[in-house]
Amino acid sequence: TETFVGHQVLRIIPTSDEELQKVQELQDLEDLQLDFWLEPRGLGLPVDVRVPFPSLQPLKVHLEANGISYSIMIEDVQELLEQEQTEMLRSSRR
Amino acid sequence: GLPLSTSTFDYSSYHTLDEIYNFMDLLVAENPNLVSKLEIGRSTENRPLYVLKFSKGGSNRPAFWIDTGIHSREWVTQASGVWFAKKIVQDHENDQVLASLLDTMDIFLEIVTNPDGFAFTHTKNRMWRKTRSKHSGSICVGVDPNRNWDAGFGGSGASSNPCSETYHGPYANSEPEVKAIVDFVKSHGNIKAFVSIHSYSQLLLYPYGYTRTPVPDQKELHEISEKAVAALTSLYGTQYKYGSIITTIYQASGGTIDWTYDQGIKYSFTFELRDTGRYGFLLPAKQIIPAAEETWLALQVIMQHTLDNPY
Repeated sequence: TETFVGHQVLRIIPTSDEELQKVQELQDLEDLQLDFWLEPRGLGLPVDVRVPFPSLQPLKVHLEANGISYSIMIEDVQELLEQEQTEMLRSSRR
Repeated sequence: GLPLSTSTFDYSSYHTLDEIYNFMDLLVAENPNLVSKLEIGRSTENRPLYVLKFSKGGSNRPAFWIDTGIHSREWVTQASGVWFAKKIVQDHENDQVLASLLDTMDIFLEIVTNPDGFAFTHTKNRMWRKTRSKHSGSICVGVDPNRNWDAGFGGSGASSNPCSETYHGPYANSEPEVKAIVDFVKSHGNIKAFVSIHSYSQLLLYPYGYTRTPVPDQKELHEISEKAVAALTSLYGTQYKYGSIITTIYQASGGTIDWTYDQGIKYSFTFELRDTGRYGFLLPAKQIIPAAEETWLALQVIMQHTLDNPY
């Protein structure tokens, strides 16, 4: 089973055409193995992207270097998945 | 460990494919005069594709279609589908909208539209979205079943790269999960409303996604959406946007409801359930029932409109 330890989901809200363009370009960076939960849609609309742990640092540096602000939507994906599993187990025992 | 009755089933928890299939069997067994289970095909990995039929009798009545879980990681959608099934059974006599709808129409509900993907999310990779078909010449697996329909197939807003999450597949209807619905809709021939449920960006959308040309029924679909969203929001204050796919989210070709609309199913809609900005596909199980409840209110508006406006 694939684990997602240290993966974060970042929320980016592009506020200019330039930022939107930069965020769209991220989709082509296959090495980073980004998983776009919400794809770039337009100015002011959130882009949510799951970032594997090894790609976190380079991505954040890239965003900051381009002046693109972001927030952390999910701090640790695996932690949420474990909570989900625990709840399922609890429900099936019940 | 499987529940023996749909009354003891935990609707506020996520469930595996086996548990959901067991739930369907229980629901059919408990309500033989209302619910039946149809197998409309088999998935890539040979799992049955089940549709629940809610009917008070008659043959080839006009029908209202709902599907959930075509994107397997959107767990709140399959969970909502289970809740809808139970809700229909519980309310089919007392709820005015549902009772009148079932007096003249049938309801079809496909709870797990992509069972291979769903099983995969439970066993191997919680983040799996696509089907599980293999492609010669590529190590990547799966097709985005919401880009595989014969509506602007292969156009902008879908990827030709098998490794992409929006890979449209080698040809339209290549995925048996899609082909099964296509065959069913065509052979039925009398489906009047088609609602496909996704998560998570709080949207109610109507065609088109593959072209900027507005649908001929745009005004009516927009008005229904406005009413449906108002009903949805009235329960917990969840804010939805609504509009055509291409103007509200982005261009997406080969999508489900573009195909159904082009088949003549005027009342074609797609939902993106909650949530915005907190959990995404990992919506906590305690939100399943509120999500389903609010969505049900919107579905009822669409049901009522479909009933009041035969075509």
